[in-house]
Amino acid sequence: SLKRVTLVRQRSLRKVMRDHGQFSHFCKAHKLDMIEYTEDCNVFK
Amino acid sequence: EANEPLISYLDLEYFGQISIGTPPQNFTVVFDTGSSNLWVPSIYCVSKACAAHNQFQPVQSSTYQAVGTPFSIEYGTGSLTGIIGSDQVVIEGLTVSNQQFAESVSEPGKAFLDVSFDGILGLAYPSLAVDGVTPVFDNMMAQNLVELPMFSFYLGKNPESPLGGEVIFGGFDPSRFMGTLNWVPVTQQGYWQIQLDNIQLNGTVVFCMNGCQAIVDTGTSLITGPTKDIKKLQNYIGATPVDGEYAVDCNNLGMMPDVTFTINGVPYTLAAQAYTLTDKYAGTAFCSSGFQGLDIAPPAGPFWILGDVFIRQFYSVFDRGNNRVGLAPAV
Repeated sequence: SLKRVTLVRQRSLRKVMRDHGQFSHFCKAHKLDMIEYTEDCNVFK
Repeated sequence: EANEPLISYLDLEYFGQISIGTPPQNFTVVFDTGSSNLWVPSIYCVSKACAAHNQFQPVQSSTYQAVGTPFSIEYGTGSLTGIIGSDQVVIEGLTVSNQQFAESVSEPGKAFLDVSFDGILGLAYPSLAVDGVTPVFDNMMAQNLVELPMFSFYLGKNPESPLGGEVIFGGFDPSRFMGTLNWVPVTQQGYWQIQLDNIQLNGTVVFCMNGCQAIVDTGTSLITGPTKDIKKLQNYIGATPVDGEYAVDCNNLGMMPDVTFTINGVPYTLAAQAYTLTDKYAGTAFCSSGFQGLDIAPPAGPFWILGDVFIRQFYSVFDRGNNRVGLAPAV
């Protein structure tokens, strides 16, 4: 009676961007500061 | 006013399939215990992000009914807006009738352009639902589609494994965990919120000394906590800023401290291999911290978020019947 839903696991967007050397650009574009956790990090809400 | 969902879409890795309408239109979604709405892109969406994903076409569905309530979710990079409609939703053979869901007509920023999922299926409590829409699992319970009012998550540890993970509706699978489930009461019925007794590093209580709140959230990939605590924690584990994120030396994993979350008197210990994310970057191993600072403002916060980094190690059962979360070491 259990309904199983299979989940696939894929590379995260962060990893994909990192692969292409784009993650730091993305952070700058969105004013993300993963180090100092400024209020701009609200993107993760 | 509804609370914002907590979705760190940058790190999401686990996705499932659902279909909406008659005949079925397929969508890849995140099963997210940190929000309560179902949304997918609409065919009427004008954003580039929508064009890159499956889009729901209401006119192609004989079971669709318009509702028309405006819908909006705020993200840091913009807002997702749309309208509410109603149709049947099929999840692995379970047909949920008259499910209201949001059809997004505008999606934020460029980030959604590249994500692997089309939409989100929220599994938190109805109090979090934007527009007061009844969540999918509440309809499953009301329509007697599940034998028990609970669902459970297994998230695979090995990225190379063909089975990425599994959600079970209506119960749990003891073969996915070791020992017995430890049940933890839900302290607030919005998120799947629980009480943490304390957080230890190598057996010493360092954070959350007098207890604190946490949510168990499959829509958050890392473990988050108050920024002042996480900054110290990154320091304790030896994480240093590299190209905009906290990284650790992959050769040091064996020397890094265990991090233990004590919940309802039971220790849940994460070794360094569990709380670091190992990846290859420019041909070499790259290890990043699985912790991230995130301040959740009162009255909802502050709280810690036990995301996929935690759930990968501890099979998680979400019991709406008894308002509790069951945890046990995942196999």
